[in-house]
Amino acid sequence: FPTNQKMESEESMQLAQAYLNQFYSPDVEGGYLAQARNRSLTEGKIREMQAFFGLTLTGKLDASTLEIMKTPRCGVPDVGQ
Amino acid sequence: YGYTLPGWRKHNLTYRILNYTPDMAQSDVDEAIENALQVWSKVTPLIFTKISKGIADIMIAFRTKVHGWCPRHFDGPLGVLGHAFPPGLGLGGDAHFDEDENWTNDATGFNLFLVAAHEFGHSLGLTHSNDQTSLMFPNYISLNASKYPLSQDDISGIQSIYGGLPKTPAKRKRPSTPRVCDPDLTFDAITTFRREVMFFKGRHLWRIYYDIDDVEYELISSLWPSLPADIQAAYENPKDTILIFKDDNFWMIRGYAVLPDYPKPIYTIGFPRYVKKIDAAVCDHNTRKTYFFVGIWCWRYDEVTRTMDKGYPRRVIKYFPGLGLQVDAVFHHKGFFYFFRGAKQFEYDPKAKNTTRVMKTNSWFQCQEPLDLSSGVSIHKHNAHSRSVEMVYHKNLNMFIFSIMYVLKNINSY
Repeated sequence: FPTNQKMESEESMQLAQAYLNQFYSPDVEGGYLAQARNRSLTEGKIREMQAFFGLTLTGKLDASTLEIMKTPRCGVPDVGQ
Repeated sequence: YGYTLPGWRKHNLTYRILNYTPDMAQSDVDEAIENALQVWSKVTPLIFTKISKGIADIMIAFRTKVHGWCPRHFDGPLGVLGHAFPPGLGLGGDAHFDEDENWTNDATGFNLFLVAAHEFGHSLGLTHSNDQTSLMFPNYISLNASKYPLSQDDISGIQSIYGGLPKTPAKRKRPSTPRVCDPDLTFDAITTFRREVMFFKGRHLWRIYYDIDDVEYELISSLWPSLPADIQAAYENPKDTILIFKDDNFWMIRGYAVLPDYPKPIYTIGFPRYVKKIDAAVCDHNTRKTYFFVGIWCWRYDEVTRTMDKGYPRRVIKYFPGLGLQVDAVFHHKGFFYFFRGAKQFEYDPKAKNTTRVMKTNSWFQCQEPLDLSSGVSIHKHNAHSRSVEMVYHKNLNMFIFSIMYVLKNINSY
């Protein structure tokens, strides 16, 4: 069980990262030093996405946020230009 | 809605279909694209012309993954379906569809007409809307493609860039009077009101009574002069009050009096700002929970705590299986919900969570015989009770048939 759950959450995180890169263009940096900064950046972008869709602003990958991310959609970003 | 200005600086725009998806017949693709553009030309001064060579304002293509110089890539099946660029030169206005999706002209895969209509919204300068009922909401929602897909939010958005349709001198139309026995009759809103049910349509309402076999037809303004016409939702709450909704306002009525300080904005009930109108509402008096229907979504309100329940909105199609996507009107009677959508009525058992019967919308008016409640001047003016009209009609007809039978029988016996 624990192994599967870990894999599932890693998959969700990857999906979220791809989603945010596609629609919320976060400037995610590589390397260990940038990890903490990236985490808060990701949380901020998730909040932005949750606000747009009228979800509760948690900054976390909860079930309703993931559901929206998995729904097929238009490829035009919601924010930015 | 959101938009980028200035949009196209001309109203005559060209489009070109660069290639076709093998998922559909070419003629179906042509039709889907043409219809998708017409969605926008119906509410703006824009005119679209198809060309088959050269550079068009809107270049349409089916592509996969990384494609050409396009800065946005596709991702294989599901995920991203399409993208389009705001008005401008080069890629501006162009619309691309992910060839890795299953494109269809019905609801089995992704409906090309609906996705194209959304993408052309971008091609014309609209950005995504956070109104869940709008076509410009970014997530794909399978709507009835034969119906006009724009919400008021989409129309307001596109008209804020290009203005409305050019005005043409039109003949003055008489407001048509709805006929209660019309098989295609739809209702704006329905509510119970003590011992009766009120069916709202335009400026009028029909009233039926639980214990009297009777129907009344009258102007809404004759009951409540301060209420507008074309109301959109209504329900009776457990405190002997009815709430009437139009756009983002609601009125409270007790007895025959509209309470002071109304209308109030629907946000005071707990709706977020992006909700602009309510399609239907009903209170389950057993659970004291009220359901609000907004497009394809359903919200639940607790009449005891006077707050919106958490975990909502939910999809109508999932929460009330068997009903379809949207609801025109609904009321609660003897433990059942009666949902109205188009010319159909669904009797729904909230305990068993299933649809128990499907009926015509006018089943409450006993329309087996030709009966036009709204056409008679006397009915309109004096609230005459049509049931008695119908009874006389039946009696005369029965007597006539009986007389013929009697004469024929006598002839035969001789």
